[in-house]
Amino acid sequence: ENIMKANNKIAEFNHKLFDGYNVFCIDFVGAIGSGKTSLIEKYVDAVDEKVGVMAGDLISKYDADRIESHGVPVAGISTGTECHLDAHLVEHGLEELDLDSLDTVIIENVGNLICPVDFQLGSHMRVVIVSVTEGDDTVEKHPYIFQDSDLAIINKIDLADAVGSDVDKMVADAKKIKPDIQVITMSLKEGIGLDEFINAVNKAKADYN
Amino acid sequence: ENIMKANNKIAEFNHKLFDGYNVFCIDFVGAIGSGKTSLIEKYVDAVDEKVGVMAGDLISKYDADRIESHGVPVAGISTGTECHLDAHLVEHGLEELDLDSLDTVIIENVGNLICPVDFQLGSHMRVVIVSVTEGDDTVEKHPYIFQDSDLAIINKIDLADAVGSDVDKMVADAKKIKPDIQVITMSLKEGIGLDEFINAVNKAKADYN
Ligand SMILES: Nc1nc2c(ncn2[C@@H]2O[C@H](COP(=O)(O)OP(=O)(O)OP(=O)(O)O)[C@@H](O)[C@H]2O)c(=O)[nH]1
Ligand SMILES: Nc1nc2c(ncn2[C@@H]2O[C@H](COP(=O)(O)OP(=O)(O)OP(=O)(O)O)[C@@H](O)[C@H]2O)c(=O)[nH]1
Ligand SMILES: [Mg+2]
Ligand SMILES: [Mg+2]
Ligand SMILES: [Zn+2]
Ligand SMILES: [Zn+2]
Repeated sequence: ENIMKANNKIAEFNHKLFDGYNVFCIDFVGAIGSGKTSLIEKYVDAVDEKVGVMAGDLISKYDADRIESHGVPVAGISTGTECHLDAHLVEHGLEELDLDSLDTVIIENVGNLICPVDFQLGSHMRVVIVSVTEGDDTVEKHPYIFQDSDLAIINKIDLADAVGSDVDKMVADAKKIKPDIQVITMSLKEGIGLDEFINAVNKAKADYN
Repeated sequence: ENIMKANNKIAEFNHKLFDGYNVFCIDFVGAIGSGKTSLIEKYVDAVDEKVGVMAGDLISKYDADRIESHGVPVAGISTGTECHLDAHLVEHGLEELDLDSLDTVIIENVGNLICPVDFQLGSHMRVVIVSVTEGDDTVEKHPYIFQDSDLAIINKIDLADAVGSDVDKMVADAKKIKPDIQVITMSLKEGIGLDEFINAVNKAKADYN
């Protein structure tokens, strides 16, 4: 379809732009409320590098304000009636960040486990974040986004018993879909998995350069 | 836009079809994992009327099988790469249900708080279900779907403390968006709010006829 072709062309531009500025770009996808913003907040607090963020949502100010309060530059992208970011929105969002001064850019997509598969954004690494509270079938129900991701995070494991979710099944489902995907089980509330995530990002950066 | 006009025309057909068969149709919208299927399961177990279900999802068999195990007829609609149901999919899904034998049809939409606003399905009542585990900002972040709904459910209140969500704020946010919307706070795990929901449906049916 022409829309995807046009999108992928701009995604390529974004990718080259990041390379030109020597900025590593990570994009986060996940269902509504899976913990995307919480992970960004914890990440920017924990690392020394210069991080910029692009927060996409129906109304972006909620997440943008939360992230900005951690002292990092944020470009909010309000998508209006669209349920996903596309490369074109990202391209223009980048105009609001000073890429010269950044090491890493994180893009938080709109909560959605379906559309982002069709809309690449030009990042170097895609991370999918699901939470146990969505039900332990949420991985097997959404195979395409897992095939499309480099890293999978299963968050809120502190609540697994309360919702009756089997974390091991979720990890196995992800590996069934994409055998070489790295899976991190996480609880941002209890600080579990954050270091593992930071290491995974550092490894991805080292591998890329 | 022409797509919405065409969709709304078919939604009107669906609506008239339900009226012709004297079937009351409820459609459930909500984020991924908010509790839509769980509410359908509890509802069909609790009432005497003849209920048919249309379960929409990327891959519909997971929810369709779960609901079918409660002894009700289910038409599964696999949406493939679409992140929402539309009136055309519902129109053809209805061919799989025997409307002559049913009192109520429940349509479970794909997990999404954005697109369903633009795609009416032809139901008599729209119910939006959010859960406290998505964060207590999830209502204010998605005003349009609340404006578009007749009833709002805030589910999983048994987990409110564990995620630090303020249920009263969520209720107030819904009322701010749509002052006359009915809001039910629910825990399907602990059986809270189910009777209130059944009463709300019965009232909506009585008002309609
Ligand atoms: N118990 C628990 N709660 C968590 C954890 N991670 C995030 N939360 C809570 O989950 C809710 C949603 O987190 P967010 O970070 O806003 O999720 P998000 O994916 O950015 O949400 P959207 O941008 O609206 O799609 C908030 O109430 C968080 O405090 C966790 O590991 N455990
Ligand atoms: N603790 C708790 N868990 C709940 C409650 N309601 C549903 N759950 C759990 O939440 C998870 C998701 O529930 P589902 O009914 O599958 O949600 P859904 O909205 O149909 O999910 P999708 O169809 O995938 O969008 C399951 O593990 C349920 O057991 C509740 O009130 N409290
Ligand atoms: Mg967020
Ligand atoms: Mg469901
Ligand atoms: Zn979309
Ligand atoms: Zn959609």
